[in-house]
Amino acid sequence: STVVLVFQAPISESSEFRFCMKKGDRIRMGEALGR
Amino acid sequence: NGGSSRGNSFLVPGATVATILMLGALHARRLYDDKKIEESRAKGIELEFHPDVKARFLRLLPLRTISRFWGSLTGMELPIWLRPYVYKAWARAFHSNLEEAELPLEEYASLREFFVRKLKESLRPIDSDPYCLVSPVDGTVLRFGELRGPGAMIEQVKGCSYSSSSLLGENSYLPMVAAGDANEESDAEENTTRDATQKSWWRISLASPKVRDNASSRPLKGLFYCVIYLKPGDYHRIHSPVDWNILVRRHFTGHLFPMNERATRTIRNLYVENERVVLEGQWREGYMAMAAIGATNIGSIELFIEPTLRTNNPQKKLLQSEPPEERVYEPKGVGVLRKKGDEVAAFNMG
Repeated sequence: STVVLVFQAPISESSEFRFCMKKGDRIRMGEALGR
Repeated sequence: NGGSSRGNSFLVPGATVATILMLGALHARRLYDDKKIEESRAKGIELEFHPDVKARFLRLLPLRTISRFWGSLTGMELPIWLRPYVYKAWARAFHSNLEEAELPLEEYASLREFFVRKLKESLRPIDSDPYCLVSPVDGTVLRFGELRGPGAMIEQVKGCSYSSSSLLGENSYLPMVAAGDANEESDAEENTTRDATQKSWWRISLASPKVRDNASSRPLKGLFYCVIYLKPGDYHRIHSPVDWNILVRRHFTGHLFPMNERATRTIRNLYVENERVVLEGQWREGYMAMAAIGATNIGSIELFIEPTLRTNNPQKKLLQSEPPEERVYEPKGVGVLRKKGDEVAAFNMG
């Protein structure tokens, strides 16, 4: 099973959204995907 | 008679040994393949899409029926004395952490119940930064990035992509995305020789207006995606990634192909062919959608905000062209509020 998220986030210079994990990383519920 | 009974006494153990050897060989081959894939990934080699005969064969199998049968089988109540043995065997095979289960093993009546077990309180602290988006599940991050250009395509593997609108639904409230990145767009506006469609914004729906900074003509908001795969041993409940208002639910009936790594490399449009439930709404930064995609072994999706929803139902004929069943949550435009970390759904066996 798989979950796909699609979302809007800021990309302006002052506040740019960035993912904080790498492809293939294990992630747990509640851990940050991006900020 | 004597010869016949001697033959039978040889046949049964012989067939058993042969079956065990065959299964062992298949398992060894699978481990070898997995190791090769891991080695390639470590070297930074991208796996490419490569359809094979096995993938074509899968289309002929009644996978939805198999999935429901698997669900009935695993839903059978087990004797209390047997439960710890079965669940420990499952945990050993699929690397589950039994220490995390909320209840003692004897209290899960069936494997199906054990599979969607809750976790002990506060085992998964939720990142409280209001500007962060958290993982809704335990799993492996397969892909992520920004959606750009016409079609807003999400890559399944190298050489095979699917459009976000076919994943989420043609009626989706998906906002417009820019063709090319922000800088490319600015350049395009100055370059009149470039194709007009490349520098224009395209839309699927006007429900969410584009937001742009007039001074720099640079968009303020982008559209991002993230694909997370859950292995059979993972915790299978889905939580809210942010504080958001869920406005719409869409249920797409479809196939129930396996969702493992091999399947993503061999079955075209896997994510848009499989049965799935899509939730759409708004968070502080705009649009938010979450698609829960089923597989053969985990065929049904349970929504805690809509307990009456039934997925993986028997159907006489599966029509891919059938529009999804949609429900708009009340009150219209507000929907159902879910806080970051709240339980939203669960994947069930079968």
